[in-house]
Amino acid sequence: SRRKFMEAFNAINRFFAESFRALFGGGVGEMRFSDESDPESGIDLVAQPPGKRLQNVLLLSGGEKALTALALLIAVFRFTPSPFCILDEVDAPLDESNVVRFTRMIQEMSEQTQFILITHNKRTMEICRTLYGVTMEEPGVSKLVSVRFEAGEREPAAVTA
Amino acid sequence: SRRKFMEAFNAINRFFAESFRALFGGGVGEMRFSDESDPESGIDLVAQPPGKRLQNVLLLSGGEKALTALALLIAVFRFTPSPFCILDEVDAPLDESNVVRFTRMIQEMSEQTQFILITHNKRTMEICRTLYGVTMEEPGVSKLVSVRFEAGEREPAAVTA
Amino acid sequence: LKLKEIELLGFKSFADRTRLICDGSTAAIVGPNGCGKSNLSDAVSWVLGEQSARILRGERMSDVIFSGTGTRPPTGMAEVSITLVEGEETTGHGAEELERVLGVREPSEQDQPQQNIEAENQVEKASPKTRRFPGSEIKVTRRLFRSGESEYLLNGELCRLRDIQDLFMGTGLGPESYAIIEQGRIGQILSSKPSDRRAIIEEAA
Amino acid sequence: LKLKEIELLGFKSFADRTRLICDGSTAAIVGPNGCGKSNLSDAVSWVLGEQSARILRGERMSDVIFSGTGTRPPTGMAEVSITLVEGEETTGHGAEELERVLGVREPSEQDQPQQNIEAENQVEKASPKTRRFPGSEIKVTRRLFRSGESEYLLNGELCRLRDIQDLFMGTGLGPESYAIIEQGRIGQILSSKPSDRRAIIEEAA
Ligand SMILES: Nc1ncnc2c1ncn2[C@@H]1O[C@H](COP(=O)(O)OP(=O)(O)OP(=O)(O)O)[C@@H](O)[C@H]1O
Ligand SMILES: Nc1ncnc2c1ncn2[C@@H]1O[C@H](COP(=O)(O)OP(=O)(O)OP(=O)(O)O)[C@@H](O)[C@H]1O
Ligand SMILES: [Mg+2]
Ligand SMILES: [Mg+2]
Repeated sequence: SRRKFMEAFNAINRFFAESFRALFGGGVGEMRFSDESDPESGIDLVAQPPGKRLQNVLLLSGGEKALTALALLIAVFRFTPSPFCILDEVDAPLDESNVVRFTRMIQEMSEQTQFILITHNKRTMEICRTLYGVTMEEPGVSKLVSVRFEAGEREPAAVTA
Repeated sequence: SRRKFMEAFNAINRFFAESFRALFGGGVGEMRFSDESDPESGIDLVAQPPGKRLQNVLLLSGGEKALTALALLIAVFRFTPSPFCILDEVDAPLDESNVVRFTRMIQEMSEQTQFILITHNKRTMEICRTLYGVTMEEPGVSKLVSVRFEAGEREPAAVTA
Repeated sequence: LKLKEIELLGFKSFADRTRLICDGSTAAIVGPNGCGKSNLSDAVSWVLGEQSARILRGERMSDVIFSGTGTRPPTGMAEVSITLVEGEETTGHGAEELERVLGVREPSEQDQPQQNIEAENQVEKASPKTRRFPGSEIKVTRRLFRSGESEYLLNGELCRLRDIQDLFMGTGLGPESYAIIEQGRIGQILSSKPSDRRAIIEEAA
Repeated sequence: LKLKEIELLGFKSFADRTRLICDGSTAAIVGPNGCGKSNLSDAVSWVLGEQSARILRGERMSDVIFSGTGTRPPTGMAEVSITLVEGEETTGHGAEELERVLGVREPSEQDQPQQNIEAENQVEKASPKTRRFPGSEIKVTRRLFRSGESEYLLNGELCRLRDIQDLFMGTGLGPESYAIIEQGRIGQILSSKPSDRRAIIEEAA
């Protein structure tokens, strides 16, 4: 129904503005209707990184786009928690200081949602309690190996039958 | 003319196999005609990372695709040297050992072609004699700053009029 | 709902049976280029019902079955199971769906479209909230044979793709959700059409 | 040919005149997200003749003109110049082209299509190799005004886009070349259509 949709839209928009500010350390992120007068209208995204003008998200840089997309993802999750979320190398385009803000946001959200992060970045690995290594000791065949648990050693979870 | 095309195709194919082997530390990379009998046929790429089966390049992983594409780029440059080459964060999907093989390859090619590498990766920065920093001290306005030359300090080249 | 375990057999480069056990905390998956990390994420999209071979980086669906190496023959089947555990709080209409599954439903292969009417009745029959106890599990399995035949199982019983899709509706794991972001696609969330963005909000509503 | 210098004024986020001087060695461009690194690479594609606003990450070509900040007004023009120096060895038919440019050619604004016939004659007139000496420079400049008017200059003289495109043909800087790989597009070299790949080899041949 329309009322439910508007409720979702407004709540997610608030969350989007909040997570955008947290990820960029300031600035404004917002969802707008492409056509205010049409109830079935599509949704546009506008972003204003700190110190810049408000612009269409397509003019942003590679790293700014990734951060804005993450802010929207987090906003949707805060409205409808997802049981888990798998992010495959989303930290690749980010510089050092944005990786730190990204990992901080993931830690905050990890109460609600279980994150599985595929990454090459050491800083991202540091916030993970569990680390799964994938190797191809036998060429062409993947195996899961060594698992690290922060709080005390437990039985390594990866078992190949 | 057809003869010239075949000459170029065969030479670039040889270079592709060589640079593929150097970047992957082994394996096979090859260009083939989609349809052997048609002189105007398109070109397919097949790649076989070390220890794996020969397959279509679309099944490769993110990092394997980037390395294969770089091998083809290098092969074309070895046939027709380009005055310069600008690579924008091509090292982002690569793991540590592949970044090392990539930077070694760039160093080898730098006699012939001038490379300009946009990167966030410290290992890639290490092979560059010159380092240009871009900042936005004034929000929204880019400036070029500090330049580092390996062999002795020279006048910083970046001058804003 | 919480993710408890993912199990793969013959799926892409995971030739041998492999189990990834999750304890609810944030986990990292690491390894060299080409070792199989993104294949794990593809396995989860697949078991949740992904129908496009392209999204799974293949040309046809049989590309997900282990295709052999120099020393091993290709396998005849790919199988992935995912086990989810009921958390204390489950929100949205997924909760009702879960209730139905853990309750009386006996999926059978002869299910016909008339099934839907039956299913409606069953929801009424399921006794109230007491049937749901935190810790109860659902295990979804998907198989694909080289012959092209595919199977879906819910807690070990054969079922249809529709049942899996119904199950995950509203839990944030549907096809329109952001639960799985493939490699290199984080920017796509921004460049999708304005009408697609609307669909995301509608799914969440 | 070697790259000597890139100069920007009012191009994207480079509001003030900025010079990047190259000494022939491998250079890195570094800086935080959004500071303007990829804008530098866009400036080079643009001055070499790029006609698609989309490739330059804009919606229309005027998006390349500095659009102002909270404290600065937008500028009325974007200008980029690139200076290339003749190396000892120049190969391919680019060398003859270069000879023609450094030789007798006087580009004029009234150039009409009949120009092509004239240009052919001029190549014959250009005296032999002695005119080319290592170290001679070519400077290409492109300007775009808010009014939509655009200008191309070759060593300070107005010329047409065609002249620039002719100049760079065969030097490895043409539109089909791999000289500039934009951010996130390294994988595209592989997924281009087989017929496009053929074009790359033809350009190189
Ligand atoms: N059906 C299959 N059978 C066997 N191997 C397969 C199959 N499908 C894909 N592969 C292999 O899986 C590899 C790709 O794995 P994947 O994309 O998961 O790597 P990755 O760990 O994500 O690497 P990167 O860090 O580069 O992204 C390829 O090299 C491919 O050969
Ligand atoms: N015409 C313009 N006028 C002013 N600023 C512009 C213009 N066009 C683009 N920009 C700004 O340039 C910035 C993008 O710069 P660029 O893409 O070069 O960043 P980058 O250094 O490559 O960052 P990353 O490391 O994230 O890739 C955007 O924030 C955008 O606001
Ligand atoms: Mg991957
Ligand atoms: Mg960039």
